[in-house]
Amino acid sequence: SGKQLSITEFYRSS
Amino acid sequence: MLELRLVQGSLLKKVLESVKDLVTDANFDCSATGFSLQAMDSSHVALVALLLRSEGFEHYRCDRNLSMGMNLNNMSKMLKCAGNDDIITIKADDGSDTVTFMFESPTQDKIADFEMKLMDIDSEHLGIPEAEYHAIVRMPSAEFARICKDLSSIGDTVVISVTKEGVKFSTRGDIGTANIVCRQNTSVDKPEESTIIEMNEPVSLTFALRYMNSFTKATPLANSVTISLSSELPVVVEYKIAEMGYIRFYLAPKIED
Repeated sequence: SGKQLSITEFYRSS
Repeated sequence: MLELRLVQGSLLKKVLESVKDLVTDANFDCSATGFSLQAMDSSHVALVALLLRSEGFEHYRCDRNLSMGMNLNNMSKMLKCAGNDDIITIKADDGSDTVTFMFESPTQDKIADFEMKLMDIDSEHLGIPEAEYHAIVRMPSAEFARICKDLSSIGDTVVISVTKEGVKFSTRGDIGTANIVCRQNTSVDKPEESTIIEMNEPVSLTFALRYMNSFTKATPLANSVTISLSSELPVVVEYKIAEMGYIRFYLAPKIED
């Protein structure tokens, strides 16, 4: 249940 | 030329056991700061960041920054051949496509070297800025592992809520629901057995238990675990590695559809 967010939605490539 | 001698070789064995099921292939980066790794799981839901600081090694030589791509399952196979009391040395020559793990028994009567093939890994490196968290919970790592294991027999997700009452771990599944509340407890004699809750604001987030359970494979590395929660960020589950650094697991939350 619910939508799984992704890590890349929070942190950008450095 | 790279040569890193780690007297407490068991730490590296434990690190591998804690990440190999989450990440298949990863680049280990070596610099003057230390030996580090940052990798995401294949679905980009979780991220692991490891740092073993150079000062924690008995001998640390890294002439220039080096990134070594390794298959973690193969690396784990090799490190399993090291005894728990063995000293482990990681060696690589510039431009080489192999890395050597040398295992020395504490009495120096057995010395083994295992050479492993490196691989080219195209991995994305993410910038993770320092952040303010709404709540930070420190609790015994074994207690956290027990909670994740127990809840995963009931449901697939855990809601972690921090209020002034304490930290609550909740799940629901086909057979019913479960709630476990841990209150702040600093009165115990041993600091590693205490639960400390720093709360700036109440926070409640939902996470997949499958990943949380995978993170708890790091439990043998530290007596305590720190869980940092913010409503706008992935949770950070951190295990400090004695006098050397840390292993941090970042997990993106689940939200209502």
